[in-house]
Amino acid sequence: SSSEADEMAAALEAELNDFI
Amino acid sequence: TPSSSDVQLTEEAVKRYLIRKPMTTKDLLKKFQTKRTGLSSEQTVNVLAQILKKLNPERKNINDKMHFYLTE
Repeated sequence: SSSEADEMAAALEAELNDFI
Repeated sequence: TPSSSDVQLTEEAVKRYLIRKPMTTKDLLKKFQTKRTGLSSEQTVNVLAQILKKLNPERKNINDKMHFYLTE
């Protein structure tokens, strides 16, 4: 579902936070 | 017939996509959907994060969204 995709994108961005 | 592993989440695959065009995290996640890679959501996020940290792609904002890209 698109909400699962949104959650995954948010989790991925959180993982990359220090790097971004 | 759906296969559990017709797509593989690898550094090479991510690199190919990012050389072709800038992509958001969501664009990348669409390319490596769990139903196509056989990975869990958590594995997908973790593996993709590791690959992106390693590739250290360029970033730019397009339509207010952060996109990653690589040059050859």
